[in-house]
Amino acid sequence: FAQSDPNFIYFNDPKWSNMWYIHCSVKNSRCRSEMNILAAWQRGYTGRNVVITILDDGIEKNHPDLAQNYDQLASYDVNGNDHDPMPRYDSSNENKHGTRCAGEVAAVANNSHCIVGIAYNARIGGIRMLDGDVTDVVEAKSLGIRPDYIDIYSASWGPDDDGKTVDGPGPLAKQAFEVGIKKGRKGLGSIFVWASGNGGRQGDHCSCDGYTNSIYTISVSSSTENGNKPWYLEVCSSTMATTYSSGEFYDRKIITTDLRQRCTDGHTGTSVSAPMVAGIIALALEANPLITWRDVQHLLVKTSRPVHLKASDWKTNAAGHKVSHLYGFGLVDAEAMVVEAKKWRSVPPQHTCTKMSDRRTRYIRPDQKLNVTMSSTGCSGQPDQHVAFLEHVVVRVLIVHPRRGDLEISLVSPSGTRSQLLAKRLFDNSNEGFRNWEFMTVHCWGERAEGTWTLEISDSPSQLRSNLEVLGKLKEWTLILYGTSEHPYQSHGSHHSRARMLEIPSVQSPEPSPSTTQQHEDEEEEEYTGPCHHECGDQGCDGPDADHCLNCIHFSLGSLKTGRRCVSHCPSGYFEDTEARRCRRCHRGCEKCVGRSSKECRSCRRGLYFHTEESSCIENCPNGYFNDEVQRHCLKCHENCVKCVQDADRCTACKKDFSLAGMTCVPECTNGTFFNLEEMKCSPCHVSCSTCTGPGMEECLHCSRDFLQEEWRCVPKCSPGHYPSDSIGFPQRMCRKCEENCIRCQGPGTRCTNCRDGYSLLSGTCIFHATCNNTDEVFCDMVKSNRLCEKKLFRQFCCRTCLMTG
Amino acid sequence: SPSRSVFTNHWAVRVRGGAEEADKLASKYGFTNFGQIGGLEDHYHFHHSHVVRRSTFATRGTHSFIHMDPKVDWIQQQIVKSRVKR
Repeated sequence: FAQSDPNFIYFNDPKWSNMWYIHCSVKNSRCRSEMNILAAWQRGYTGRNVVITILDDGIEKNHPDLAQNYDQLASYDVNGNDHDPMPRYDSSNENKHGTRCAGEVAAVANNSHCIVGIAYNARIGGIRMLDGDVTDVVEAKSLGIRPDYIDIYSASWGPDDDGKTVDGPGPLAKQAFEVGIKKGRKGLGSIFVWASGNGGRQGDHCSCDGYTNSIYTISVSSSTENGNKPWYLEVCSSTMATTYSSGEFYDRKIITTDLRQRCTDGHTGTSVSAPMVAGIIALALEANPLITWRDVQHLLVKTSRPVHLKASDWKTNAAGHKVSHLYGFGLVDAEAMVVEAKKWRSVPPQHTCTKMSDRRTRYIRPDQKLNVTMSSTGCSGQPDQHVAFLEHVVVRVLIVHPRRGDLEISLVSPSGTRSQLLAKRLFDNSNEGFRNWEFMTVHCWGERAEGTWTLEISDSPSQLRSNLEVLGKLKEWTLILYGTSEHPYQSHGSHHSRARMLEIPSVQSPEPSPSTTQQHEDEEEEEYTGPCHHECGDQGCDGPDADHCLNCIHFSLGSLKTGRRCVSHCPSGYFEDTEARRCRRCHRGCEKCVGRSSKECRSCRRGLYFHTEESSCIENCPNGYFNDEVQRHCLKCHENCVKCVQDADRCTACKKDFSLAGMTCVPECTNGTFFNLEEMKCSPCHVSCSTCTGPGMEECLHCSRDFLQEEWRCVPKCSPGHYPSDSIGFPQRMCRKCEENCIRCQGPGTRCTNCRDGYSLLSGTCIFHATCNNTDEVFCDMVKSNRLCEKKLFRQFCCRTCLMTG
Repeated sequence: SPSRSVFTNHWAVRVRGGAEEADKLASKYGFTNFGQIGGLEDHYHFHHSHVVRRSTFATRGTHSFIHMDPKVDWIQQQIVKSRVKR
C-alpha cells in the first residue's frame, strides 16, 4: 500500500512502475513487495558511500543507467589483466550477466533510464573474471581485489550443477576468503554474497557447491512473486536468506540493465538474488558502517522472515528462528535491516570449537541408516574456543563409497534441529566418495552448542549401483562449531529486533492497564454498546459497521447524501486528503491521484493512459511515447525513436539521422558505411558499394560511382553476356543481360556482336549452328515468309540455312 | 573430476623472501612472475609461455623441476574450473 503513502517515491525511470518487488503501484493487485526496500529508502538509506563489486563476466561501465555510479577503483579485468572491466561483445551477448547483476544493485534513480537499483546511490564496480579460464588463481585474485576499498563482493556463479560435481573454492580462493574476512574493510571483514547453488538443472544438491557452503559467504535463495519455489531452486542447509526472483513464465520478472545499453526483464535464477541482497546489505552498511561480516549475517538471521514463502519444511529452531532448507530464514526485510543496523552492537568475537570423531571405520549398509553421535561441551574447557551459542555448524566427512549419489546425510543438533546436509543425487555415479568435504548448516543458529550431535547417513542404492557387495564406509567426521561464548545480543544491553517483536507472541506490546479499559467501557454504556468498527475514531459509533462511525481513524468515504463510511485507504479514483481525513474524487479518468486537478493524476482508469509530462490521462499516448498496457502509463520511447509500440525499444519511426533496422533505430551512416549492430557503429561497405547492409560484396544496396549493378553485386564493368544501360528513375547504371547465347552485345534484341560456341551471328542474333541440307524439307520458304526466324522459339530450327540461302 | 581436468600454463607458487626471490625462482625455470596473488602473502602467479596453454595432462619438461626446488613451499599448476552462471 505504498502508493497511498504520501511519502511514496516516484521515479521517471521507464521501468520503475514494473519493479513490483520494490513497490506496489496497484493496491489490490497480487503485487508483493515485502522486501520493504521502499521503506528503507524512506528512512533515508540508499547505499551512499558503500562500494559493491560484481564478480562476473564484466560490467558495461558506460551504460547510461550505471555510468554515474560506476567506480573504476572497484573494478578490474582479471581475464585481460587490465583495469578495464568492459565485457567482450559478441553476437550472442553471452557476457551480459555481470551488467545485469550490477544494475540490480546500483542502477541510477530518476535518470529516465531503465530501472532503479536497490542501492541507487552506492558505487558499483565489476571484476571481469568469468570470461576466460577460471582457475584457483583467477578466483583468488578476484576475491582479493582492494579489500579495504570494496565493501561487498557479489557473485552469481559456481560449480557445475550437473548433479555429479562436488567442487568449491580451491586452496588459494579459500585463503582469499579468509584474508578478506580477517583484513577486509579495515578489519570489519569483506562481505561475500553468493547466489545459492543452482544452475538450472535438476537432480543436484547445493551442498556440493563449496562456495555457498562456506561460512564466509552469505548464500541467497530465490522465491517467486507468489512465494512459490522457482523450478530451478535447490534445497540447502547453508542458505541464509531469500529474495524475490523470476519463476514460471506467468510469474512477473525482475528488470535490470542489459548489455548494449539496453534494459531487460530476462534476468533470472538466483543470479538475481545475490545482487539484491548485496544492495540491501549496502543500505544496512550506510545505516551502520561499523558492522562486521558476522553482524551482517546476524542481522539477516534476525530480520528475514517466512512471510508467504511456501515450504514444507518450515520449522522453528530452539532459538526461535524460523528456517527452511529452501529459503533459509526467509525473505529479506530491508527496512528491518537498516533499523536494526542503526542501533546494532557488534556481536562478541567468533569462537571455533572443533571435535573429531574417533578413527573407527563405520560401515554404511544399504537401507540401514547409520547413526553416529558426538557429545560436545562446546569446548567449554577452552575459553578462547568456547562456543555456547551457535552460528554456523560445519561437518567435515571422509567417506568412501562406490556410488556417491546414493548417499543422504543429515545432522541433528542437541536441540533436535535436523539439517539435511546432502540429498541423494541421481546423476552422481562417482566412486570417489567425500574426501574431507565440508557440509555446512545455519539451521542451528542461536541454539546451544552443548550436547549430543547426531550424524545420520543413509545409503539407498540406485539401479545404477554396480556392486551391492561393496559397502560404503565412514572413515571419520569432524564437527566444527562456530559461535560465541556469550549470548550474542544480551551482553551489550538490549537491542530488540523489531522483527522479533512482530513474530514472537510471548513478547507482546504492553497490555492496556485495566483501569483504562474499564473507563473506556463506562463511557459507551448509554449508547450503542457493541464494538465499533475498527476504523472508527475516538468519538465512537452508533453501530457495528464502518458507516456507523462518528468519526474516522483514517479516512471517510462518500458524502452525507450517499452515505459516508470510514476506510483505512481510499479506493481507486479517490485521493486521501490527510488534513480533512477524507477521500476526495480524482479528476475524471484518473485512477490514482494526489489531488483533484487533472495535473495531479498518477495513474489512469482502464482504456486511458497516464502521461507523466502532463500528469493527465489520455486515450492515446503522443509521439515519442507508447501505451504501457500493464501500468496504463505513457512511457517514453527509446531516445532515438519518434514512434514506438508496446515497448520503448520497439520503434516504428526514428528521429532525424536515425533509420530503422528491424524495430531498432540505428544511426544513419554516411555513404559507403553501414550500421554494424554487433559493434554498434558505422562500418565501411565494400569498396564497390555506396550503400550496403553489410561489409560483403553481396550486401550492396547501391553501387559506388564508376560501378554498375549486375544482378546482386556491383562491378567496375559488365561481365561477358551483359551490356551497360541506364535504368529509368535510378541513378544506378545497370549491366543487363544480352540475348540468350550472345556473349557480347550493345543492347537488347538484335544487337549481339558475339555469339557463344555453337551459335553464329546473324543480323544481330545468334543462330544455332545446326544446318540442314534440304530447305524444302524444313520449309524454309514458309519460315522466311512468316519471319519465324525472328521468333526466338523457332530460331533454332535451320534458320541459318534458310536465311543464308537467301 | 581429475579425469577431465584441463591443465593451463599458469602456476601458483608459495615462496618466501618477497617478490625478488620469486622473480629469481621464476626465471630460473623459465617462468614469468605475474606478481603476488591478491592479498595472499608469499603466493605468486607464475606463467610459462613454452608450456601449452591448455592440456588434458600435466606436461613435463624442465619447468617441472620447479616442483622440487627447496625454496618452493607449495606449488599448484592451475586447472580450468567449470563455473556456471546462476
